[in-house]
Amino acid sequence: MSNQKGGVGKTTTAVNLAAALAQDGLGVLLIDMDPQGNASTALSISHDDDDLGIYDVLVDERPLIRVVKECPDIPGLWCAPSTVDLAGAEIELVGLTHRERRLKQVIEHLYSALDRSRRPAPDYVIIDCPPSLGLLTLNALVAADEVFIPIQGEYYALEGLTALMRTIGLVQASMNPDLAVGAILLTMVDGRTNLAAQVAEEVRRHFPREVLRSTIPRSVRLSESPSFGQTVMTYDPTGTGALSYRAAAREYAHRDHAA
Amino acid sequence: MSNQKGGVGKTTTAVNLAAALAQDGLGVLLIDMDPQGNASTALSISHDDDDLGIYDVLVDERPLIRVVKECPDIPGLWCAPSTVDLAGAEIELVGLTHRERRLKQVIEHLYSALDRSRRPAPDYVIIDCPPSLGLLTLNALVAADEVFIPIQGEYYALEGLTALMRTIGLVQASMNPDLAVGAILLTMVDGRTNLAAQVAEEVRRHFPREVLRSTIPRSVRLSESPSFGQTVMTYDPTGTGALSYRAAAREYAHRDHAA
Ligand SMILES: Nc1ncnc2c1ncn2[C@@H]1O[C@H](COP(=O)(O)OP(=O)(O)OP(=O)(O)O)[C@@H](O)[C@H]1O
Ligand SMILES: Nc1ncnc2c1ncn2[C@@H]1O[C@H](COP(=O)(O)OP(=O)(O)OP(=O)(O)O)[C@@H](O)[C@H]1O
Ligand SMILES: [Mg+2]
Ligand SMILES: [Mg+2]
Repeated sequence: MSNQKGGVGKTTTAVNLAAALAQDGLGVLLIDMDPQGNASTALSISHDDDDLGIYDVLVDERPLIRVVKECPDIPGLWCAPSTVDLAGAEIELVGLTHRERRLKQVIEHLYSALDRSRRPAPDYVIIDCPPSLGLLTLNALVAADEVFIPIQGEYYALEGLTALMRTIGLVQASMNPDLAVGAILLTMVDGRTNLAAQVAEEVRRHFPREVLRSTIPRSVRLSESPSFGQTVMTYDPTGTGALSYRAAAREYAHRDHAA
Repeated sequence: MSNQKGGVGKTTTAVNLAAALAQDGLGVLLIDMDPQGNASTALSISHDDDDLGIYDVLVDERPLIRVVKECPDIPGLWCAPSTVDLAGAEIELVGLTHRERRLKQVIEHLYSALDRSRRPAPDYVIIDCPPSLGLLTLNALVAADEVFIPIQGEYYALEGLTALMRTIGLVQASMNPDLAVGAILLTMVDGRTNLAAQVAEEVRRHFPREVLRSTIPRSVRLSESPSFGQTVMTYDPTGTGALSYRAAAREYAHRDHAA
């Protein structure tokens, strides 16, 4: 889940897509790679100074299986939380070996550990990224099969898309040739403004295959739910936020994914 | 202009505050430290691959005076643009000497160069930061007298404020003891929701002296203006966006600033 433009709905999409997929019976692991820890908060996963988190996995090489916790609200949805020391990781990772591949390696170790102990592996791993193209996001792009890009119907969003596509191209060329753009999702869509319609048209023109037909309208319930430590799927299950994220999750799950 | 939470209105506040102050007759320099280059776009300052920008100043040590350009729309408002190579600066700066103080040094050189050639120095230098607490933002916090914090009436905003205050405290303790919180501004305020009112009340309770009385309402004109390469001050001068930023600029300018 990546877009270096801030506030476009990366975290909101990551947690609600993960919840919708888990409610459909799939196993989902959400990795919170944003030092802000918003996804950990939204899923009510404790991430205080004394909790283990993804920082301990990336920098101190603890096994990922040790830090994941199940979301109290939604069985089948697990989360590797972000703790406050992750803020220093961008600078600390610069001096470490395999600095861009650490996340890829720990996910592979997780899958082989689960395989050995005959436990089911997650069907989806969703990685929430910070609004930047630094080493934390780079680790996610190297580890991922696909990039999921939430985008707001705003002018700055178009500018950002070019820079993001350039970075994805660089990663494909050197570190992860199989990386594909899995989906682009229009978020916080306000039907009343021309600007949103113009941006949506522009994005559909450039990326006809990647843009999902489903879009997410602006909805207060979506922005209230994290203050109750819930996803909108349990906070307001019949509202427009939950319905639109459920439709987007189903449309995405039925796409023919990168093998 | 800093807040590591994404999409809270840092750039919108930086360009419109700068424009309002310049229209009141003050000299203003806006430094775009965000690799996205949104502030440079909003002020119609060219920032292509062959333009000089703040990257060339920070990493290649070109004088700041060589890269600033005047905003075509608003006399007295100058901008040091962000170019695409700034995206690599966070990693490149890690290995350089004085990596956190480079911006402070170049601004001091600018002031002494202007002083020697008897040219007027800017009354305000406004630095637009990216949504992170890495070396680019750190450079801004070390160079600045005050931090101006735009904040949205959203739940994740409160979580972000604690992390930001901790970082400001660290900078005050070691690199810039005179750094103060100059102002906190509530942006994209939507009067219809409880959430926005609750967040505003919480912020005013914790920071009664810093929060400006002026707030910025949500307004489509504000988000349309950058697509015309204009600030809202010239795009829609009598609309709510321009009026509210002009009021915020006047309230801020009349505060008793850090000497
Ligand atoms: N469809 C929506 N309707 C209303 N509010 C929304 C919607 N989607 C997201 N929000 C709110 O908008 C803000 C930005 O969303 P979010 O934090 O998910 O974006 P982000 O891209 O993860 O931000 P960052 O760049 O800081 O990581 C949040 O306060 C969120 O609650
Ligand atoms: N008062 C407002 N009313 C309506 N839209 C606004 C308002 N303020 C900002 N916006 C829009 O909201 C989006 C986010 O604002 P902006 O880009 O200024 O935030 P930012 O904090 O600089 O983001 P980033 O974290 O990516 O640097 C932009 O598309 C902008 O046009
Ligand atoms: Mg986020
Ligand atoms: Mg910005």
